[in-house]
Amino acid sequence: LRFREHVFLKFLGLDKVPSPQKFQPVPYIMKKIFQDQEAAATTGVSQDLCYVKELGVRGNVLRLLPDQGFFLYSENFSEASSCLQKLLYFNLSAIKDKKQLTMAQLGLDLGPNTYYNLGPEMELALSLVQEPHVWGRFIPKPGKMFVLQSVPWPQGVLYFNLLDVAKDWNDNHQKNLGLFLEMLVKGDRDAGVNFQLEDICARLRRSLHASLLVVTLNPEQCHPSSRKRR
Amino acid sequence: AAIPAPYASCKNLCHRHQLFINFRDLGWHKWIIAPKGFMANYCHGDCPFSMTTSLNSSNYAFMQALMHVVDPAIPQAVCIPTKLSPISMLYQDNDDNVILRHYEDMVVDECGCG
Repeated sequence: LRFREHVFLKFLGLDKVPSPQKFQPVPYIMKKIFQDQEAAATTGVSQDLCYVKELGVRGNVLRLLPDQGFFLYSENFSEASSCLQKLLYFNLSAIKDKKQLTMAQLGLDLGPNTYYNLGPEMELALSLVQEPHVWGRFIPKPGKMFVLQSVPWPQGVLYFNLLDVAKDWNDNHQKNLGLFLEMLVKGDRDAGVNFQLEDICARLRRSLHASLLVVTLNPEQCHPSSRKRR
Repeated sequence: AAIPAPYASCKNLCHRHQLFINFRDLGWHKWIIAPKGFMANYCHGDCPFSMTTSLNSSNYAFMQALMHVVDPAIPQAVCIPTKLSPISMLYQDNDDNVILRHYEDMVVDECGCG
């Protein structure tokens, strides 16, 4: 029998069979949510599929969007206290407009959470990019800075709430020009530290992994009354 | 007078049959991260008049089975799912996004005449 695959794919909300080129890591939280739901379905416990209790938000589809940006290299590395500059970009086109965004969490994995190889205290700055990146111009014109925080080591993963930004991008895709991430060394630097810093920044560039966890609620599948009393 | 209900052997009566959908059989294991497949099951079997008075069948099925006995041109009641449950799927789409989605009513838990 010729399996009418496209009918079933449409039912799954897909327009064609995905053929991923690169396998993305599945974050712990998505695995946990999946396993909790499987356990509830197996034991017959009724569950509200329009509420993600592990995240405390309404929603019935979770998406982890990988960063599609790139590193920027400024010429005057030696003088500036800048250690790392990256344009972060997340493709929100998979989210069709009628779905409501209920969560958008940026995850910045700065590398292993260990006391080995501690580096100097850093400062992390996140800004919205206001203008499209012009090739040849090293740094995009950063707009509103909405995060500036010190990053003592060791770090692991840092999380930032981007719900308002993502809603803005989702309402108007032209606005989605990405984010400008910059990590600076706190305090002054002398020549001796310089050499180590190159290694630390190179290691940071290698280990940095950014992703955006987005939760959406499809009003057609999740009526307000569908939320069962718990 | 009691109408002699036609005798139907148990195995032909409406009940749930096991059906495991294996995503590898569909060639979907390359993009579905979890689960590997799921027990969808299906309902199949006869709904004679005697059945509609015993198992979890609707009143409508009772009347239709009664009318089928009186006038065989009226079709019998049919064997349908009466209790369903959802599944969750973790998969990767063509934009390298990892997606976790729930699908209601994918697993047949119970069957009855409706």
